[in-house]
Amino acid sequence: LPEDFDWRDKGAVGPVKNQGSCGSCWSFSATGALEGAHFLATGELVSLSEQQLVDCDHECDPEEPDSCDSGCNGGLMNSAFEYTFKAGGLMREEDYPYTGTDRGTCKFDKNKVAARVANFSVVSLDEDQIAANLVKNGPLAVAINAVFMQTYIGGVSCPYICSRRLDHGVLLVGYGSAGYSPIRMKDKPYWIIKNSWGEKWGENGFYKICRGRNVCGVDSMVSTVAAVQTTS
Amino acid sequence: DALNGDDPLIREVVDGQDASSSNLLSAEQHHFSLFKSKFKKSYGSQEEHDYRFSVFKANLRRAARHQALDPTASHGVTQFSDLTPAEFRKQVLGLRRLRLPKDANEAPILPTSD
Repeated sequence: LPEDFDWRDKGAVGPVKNQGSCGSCWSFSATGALEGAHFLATGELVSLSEQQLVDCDHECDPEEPDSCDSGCNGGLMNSAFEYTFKAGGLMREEDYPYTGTDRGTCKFDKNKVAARVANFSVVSLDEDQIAANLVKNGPLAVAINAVFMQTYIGGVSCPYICSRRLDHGVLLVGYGSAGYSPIRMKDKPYWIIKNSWGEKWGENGFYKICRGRNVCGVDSMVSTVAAVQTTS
Repeated sequence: DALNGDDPLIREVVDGQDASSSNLLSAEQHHFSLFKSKFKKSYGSQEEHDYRFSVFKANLRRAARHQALDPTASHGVTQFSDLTPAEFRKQVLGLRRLRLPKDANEAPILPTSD
């Protein structure tokens, strides 16, 4: 495993987006992972449509009937991959732009699919396996507890205490071996996370959280997705 | 100069303990007006404005607590500083479930040495 790794340096990460006042983080996490996988499969970085997931994806977990993906009321990245696999893929952002509301009808056009899911899976709660899947398969869809993110401005977040109750979906794009923290006077390895709250939040829209002890549950729900190798 | 805050080395830190002193309140009001102009916030009524100011003050104290609990990052005023924690969770997050579907496919174990 390389000491440091960042898919942003390799062109696999698109611009930071903004979900607005809508609980649709799950759709941004899912499109970010599929955009990266599509880049690895075709060499083409395409911005994919979260609004298609918000409007059209109501995939449920067979075990929990009331847990269907529900637009601005929440969803799950794995269910979004399941929907995308069944629907035949996602359209480009430009063909199905984001509105930040979920009152629209589904306007999916099968003839305008830009990226397809080949398969997706869950990575075990093991930081080396997470890093290896990141390096091998591209950016990963991860869940996290976002309580400290409401006031986060920058630096490597490493709270002494943080709930592991997951409430936010984001995209893991890389990791660093040492983010210097003057207060603790030592280096701290960290994950690099792309958020969906616009570029003015955090470090140009990104968040750094320390590795090593599943802080805020960041290692608990990690998914990797593979894209079909066809160009759109 | 240092007393009236011109000295760039002196950074005004809002202390959550003493909420009664007038200079603290004026500091909070100053932060709030900076917040409103930076994030282009406007409220429909004086009542809503006053309520959001009270939420903002509570979030200043939360940011101070977060800073104490998380010293390797910096915490402070963000575009969400006028939202209660419950509003923040409902409006800005959106993870529906707390665990993965049981039939989720497990990724194969990858080599991590060499």
